[in-house]
Amino acid sequence: FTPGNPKWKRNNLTYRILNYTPKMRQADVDEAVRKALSVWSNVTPLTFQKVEDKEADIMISFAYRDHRDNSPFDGPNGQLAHAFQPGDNIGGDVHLDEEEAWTKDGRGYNLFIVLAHELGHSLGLSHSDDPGALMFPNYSYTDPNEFLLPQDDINGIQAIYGRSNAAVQPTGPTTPQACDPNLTFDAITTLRGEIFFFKGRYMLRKHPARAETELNFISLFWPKLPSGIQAAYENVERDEILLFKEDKYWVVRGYDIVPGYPKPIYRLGFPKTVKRVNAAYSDESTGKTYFFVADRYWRYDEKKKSMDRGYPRKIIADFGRIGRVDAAFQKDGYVYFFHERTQYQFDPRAKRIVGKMNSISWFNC
Amino acid sequence: FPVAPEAEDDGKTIQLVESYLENFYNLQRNHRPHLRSRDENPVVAKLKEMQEFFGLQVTGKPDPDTLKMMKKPRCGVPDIGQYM
Repeated sequence: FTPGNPKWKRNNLTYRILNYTPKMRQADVDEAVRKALSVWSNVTPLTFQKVEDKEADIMISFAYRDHRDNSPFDGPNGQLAHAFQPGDNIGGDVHLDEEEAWTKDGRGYNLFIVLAHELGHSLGLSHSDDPGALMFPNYSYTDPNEFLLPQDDINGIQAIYGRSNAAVQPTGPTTPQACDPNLTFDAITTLRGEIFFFKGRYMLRKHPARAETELNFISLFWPKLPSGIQAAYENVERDEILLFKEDKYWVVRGYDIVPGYPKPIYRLGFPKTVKRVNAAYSDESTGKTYFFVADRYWRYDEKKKSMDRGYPRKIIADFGRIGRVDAAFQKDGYVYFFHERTQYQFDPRAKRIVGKMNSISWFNC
Repeated sequence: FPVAPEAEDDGKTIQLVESYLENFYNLQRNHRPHLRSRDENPVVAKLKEMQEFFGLQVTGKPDPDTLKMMKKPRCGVPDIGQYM
């Protein structure tokens, strides 16, 4: 909250777009503004009406360097925009740095994301220290089509204006905490000696030489990848990771998605009855990759680029009582299977489970 | 000025840190500490406040992780205090 808890005394607010950036079509700017305002009106009783040619509560404009509000912009990057807390005159106004590369997608800076954040200030919110919150100070891209207002921001704005009038109260995603004992994972893969744990739109990154775990948005590394990755594995020989969601998969090399992807998973040899892959890991020493789907698994030969004959087989038949597999990866000769909050350490040589841990055992909690 | 041994030891770092703390953590522009003051160096104090906010290790020094965070594109509203 902003000190002094400034808020608008009315719920029906007005806004006006004073000028436009030449870097985007006016219709796209209008749409970005409309969508950004709906982020907040969807979760509160607030309404926003567009006005022309007169003073509005929230005046939105693109400004250049010193624009006479004692807060000059600093050119490309750095400070992208700012907004003022509720109040008369400049109160509630949003200023966007004209020298930024404003876009409606993942290139440059997404206008919708920045506007939604600044409008949080216009309504009385200050910055949040939750790295997944919209009101976190640093810019981070999320595909506007996938954007959901996080719970931290919903809690903040509803503490000021109350809940939405909607019959069903909206809820939002929470930010995963590495040491949350209830933390489960969508997918896990190794990558050049590190381990990446995927969860929703986030990935927790664990470097063997660093004690702390780094939390990032998937989009920070791969803006074109969707959230909610369901399976992943590393092909060490090709220095690639393969990521799966529903019936598609992507091949990623470093920061780049290999052109031509995503492709249907059926190219790998899955029957059409398979709709998604739950987990995968690859055994570098044998060149075999194991895919886990429900209670069965397939084995893929990376050299022949085809599924081995005799599959699928029952997971329990060859890996023991590990139940459904949410995520898996291989490290230092052992395979780690994750099922909800439990992790099984499997020895492929002895063909048996040799350890059972909590899912968060890698995070030095 | 406390500088972590691995940090770049040039004016640009100092300028980045000071302007970041002035813009977003209310570091007063005339923040030269008084020689006999018992108070913690204001820059160190503000650095710690910023490191705590971002979940960084609170070292009070401009270590690489802290400088990396300060270089990220962000909102111009301060992280503390009002914005009027």
